Amino acid sequence: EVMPTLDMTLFDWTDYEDLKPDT
Amino acid sequence: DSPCYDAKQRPKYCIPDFINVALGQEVITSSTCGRTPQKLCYFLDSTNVTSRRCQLCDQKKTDTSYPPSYMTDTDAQTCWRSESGLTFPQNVTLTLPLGRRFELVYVSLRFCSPRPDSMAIYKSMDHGKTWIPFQFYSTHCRRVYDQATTSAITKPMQHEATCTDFQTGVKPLTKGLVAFMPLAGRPSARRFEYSPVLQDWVTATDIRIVFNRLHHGKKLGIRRKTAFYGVSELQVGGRCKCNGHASRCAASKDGLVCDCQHNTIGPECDACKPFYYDRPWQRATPSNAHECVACECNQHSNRCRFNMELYKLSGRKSGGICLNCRHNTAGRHCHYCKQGYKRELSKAISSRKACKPCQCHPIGAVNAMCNQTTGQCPCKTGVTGLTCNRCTQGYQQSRSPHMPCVRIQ
Repeated sequence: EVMPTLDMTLFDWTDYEDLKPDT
Repeated sequence: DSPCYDAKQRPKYCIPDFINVALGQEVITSSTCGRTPQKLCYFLDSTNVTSRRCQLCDQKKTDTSYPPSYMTDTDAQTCWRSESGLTFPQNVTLTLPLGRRFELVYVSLRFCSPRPDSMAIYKSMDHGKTWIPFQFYSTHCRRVYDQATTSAITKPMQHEATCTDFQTGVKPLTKGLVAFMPLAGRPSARRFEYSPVLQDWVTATDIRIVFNRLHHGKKLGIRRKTAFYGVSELQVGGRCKCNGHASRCAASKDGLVCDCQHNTIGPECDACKPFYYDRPWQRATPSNAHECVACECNQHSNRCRFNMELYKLSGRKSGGICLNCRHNTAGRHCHYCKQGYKRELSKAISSRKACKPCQCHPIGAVNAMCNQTTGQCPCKTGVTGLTCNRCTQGYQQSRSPHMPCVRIQ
């Protein structure tokens, strides 16, 4: 089974603003 | 057809043509007759004292002038004459700047007077700043030069001047020769190409000849008052110093310049061309041309430097280190991909596209550095895929970018 790729929109960036990639 | 390469284009030892360096050059003399008219006496016959003739030397007229240029012109008959009436320790010097470094084979003087009783030849290797004795000639070596009369030259002294009474006799009274060959009688002369000591010994930028004492006396039939030093021909035979890396020494606006081969440069081919730093520069020998070799940078750099430690560690094969590797490559030879890039195995390492970005997932991967061969990025717990972009089986995506995949309960 091929797992789906990580969905960036599902993450809560509140505490990880610095990790958030530029869109 | 270059003499510096064989038929298979392999480099080989080569040297420029042998030339008379003095020909046409200006000789600087400390004394030339005729500033005020003077009587000078010479001999017509080389063995007969009664063949003595006297002439006036007067620089005001061409036919009674004997300038220094007569020593180095193409006419072997014309003759430079010093002032007469010189007494020891008054001396006369001839200085010949060569303009560049030469390896000398001989220095010879043909006299139109009796040869000197005592004379010395010096050389300079720094364009006349310092002078090194090359050879002494004297009937009285100890008294005039404080030197022993040398009969044989041993190995420890083969880079030193010696004193001899050879070629100092008063006869021939005219047309006598003094010829000095700096390699003659030196133990390592036969293996000159392998002897740095003798290579240094024959190297000169200038030659100076000092006439210290005239033959004179009633018995000899030479009167001091009218005696002089006269030279019809000064020859300095040698080759441009090109260290075995050039077969031509061509005239340019900077004088004679070696036409350097074997990837060398410099006035004496004494350095490697830029980017040819994989081995240290060496003088060529007949058994090994010691050509300079280009650094191996896989076409990702055109700059490199030499490192002696690496050269020794490689068994004296390669010491070049590439600088500023481009196309995302790294290493001494730009032979692997720099961090953050992976090797594209379908391309040769010399290809501009040999290295591709890892493209590690910004959240799924621990960092952006992948395995350079496989391209595998370092994944966080529960994350999988070459770029760490998926949750592994039994894990599901969380809301935390810090821990993007969590075990399914």
